[in-house]
Amino acid sequence: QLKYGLVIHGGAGTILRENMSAEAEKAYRQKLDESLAAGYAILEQGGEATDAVIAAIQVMEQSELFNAAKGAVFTHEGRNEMDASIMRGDDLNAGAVAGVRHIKSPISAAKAVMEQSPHVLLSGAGAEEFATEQGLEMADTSYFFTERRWKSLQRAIEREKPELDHDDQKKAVEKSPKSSLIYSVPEDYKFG
Amino acid sequence: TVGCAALDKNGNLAAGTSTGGMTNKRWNRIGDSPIIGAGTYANNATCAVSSTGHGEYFIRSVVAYDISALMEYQSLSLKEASEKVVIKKLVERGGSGGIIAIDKDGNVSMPFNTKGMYRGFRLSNGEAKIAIYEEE
Repeated sequence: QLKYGLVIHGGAGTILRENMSAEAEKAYRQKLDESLAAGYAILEQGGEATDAVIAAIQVMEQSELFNAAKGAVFTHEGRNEMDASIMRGDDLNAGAVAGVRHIKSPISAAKAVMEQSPHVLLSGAGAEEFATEQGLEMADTSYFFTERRWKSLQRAIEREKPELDHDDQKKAVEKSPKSSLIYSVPEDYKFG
Repeated sequence: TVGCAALDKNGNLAAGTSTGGMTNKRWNRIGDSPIIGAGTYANNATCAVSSTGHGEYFIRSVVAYDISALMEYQSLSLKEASEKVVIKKLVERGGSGGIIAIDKDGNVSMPFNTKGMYRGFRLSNGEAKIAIYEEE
């Protein structure tokens, strides 16, 4: 039987062991494992690669640990503007959304563009209108808000520089909203 | 930025990427994630790729498609092609980040040129790994 499987990422940057608390590292590894398990379960049952991709990504989209959907970084104006894309290798069909603010799972919107429209990339309000018509779940902007990312924006504004994903390793003490556990997580500074 | 590339039992490949973009971005800046061929690409003849990093460089280098093209036109392996693009070409152009990819035979590659990348894979032959740091 043909080998099957999946591979995932949750962002790159200046991620150093000495700047990662044991609690934060455990949380990241657990969530990555959860993502792999979600995607693998679909493949194991004979599901399609596209569905496995969606399942794996949605686990990370729903986690505050990663820069996607819930936990997305902020623009200069203090907004979350999210992008997503998907492509299938059998027919080279593809779909994407850019600059969306209310779609709970941007990757599901990308899949809808791929499968339910003749287009490849929809952006902004139009993309959200399309997602609504497709019955995708929408969310208030507060769903995507995290204190960690908000503080990161304030620091970036002070420096007047943009940032990307997981970069730099200043320790930041964050308070987990779920467990009240105090742990340090790596900051995300990547200068454009 | 999060992403996934998968190979199913029917030999079909797919790749996806989802991101919040860059902190403090302005002017409706869009990175590579929603741009097919730059941040995401899949082709059953070669591989499926998802990228993370400094988007402008990934766009200019058409990173995801470049890996597939090197496999298709120069017959490079996934490992050779992905490392050439991420470790050599992207670095020469000043771009930082990484990619994850799986090819039509189930080989995986996760090269990056930063200090770390949250990453992992799981295959039907039992191979599996989760890693964060450069030395892992």
